[in-house]
Amino acid sequence: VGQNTILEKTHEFFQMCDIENKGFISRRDMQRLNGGLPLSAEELENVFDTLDSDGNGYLTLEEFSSGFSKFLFGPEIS
Amino acid sequence: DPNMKAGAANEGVLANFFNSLLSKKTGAP
Repeated sequence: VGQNTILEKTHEFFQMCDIENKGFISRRDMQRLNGGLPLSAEELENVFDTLDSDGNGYLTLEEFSSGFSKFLFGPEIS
Repeated sequence: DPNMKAGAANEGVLANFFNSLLSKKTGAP
């Protein structure tokens, strides 16, 4: 899979969460996915906390893509 | 190491989340 494809996917997924196109994902946005994804509210909360590496309550595209890379390539940080 | 355990659990949830997004994107029923 090329790096561009991964970037594209990251953007697509980010936009699926950031439905208001704010440029970040809030905890509330994450909870809105509850109906569309087979994950419980608690699991979504867990995903949010895992992705929100600086713990400021907002997921940026950078944090989101770093989480996506971890999912794709494992937790190794280069 | 409890941190490692929590990390592994989170990874599972993360994988679940991204897999769900992937299947949603591909339009799987």
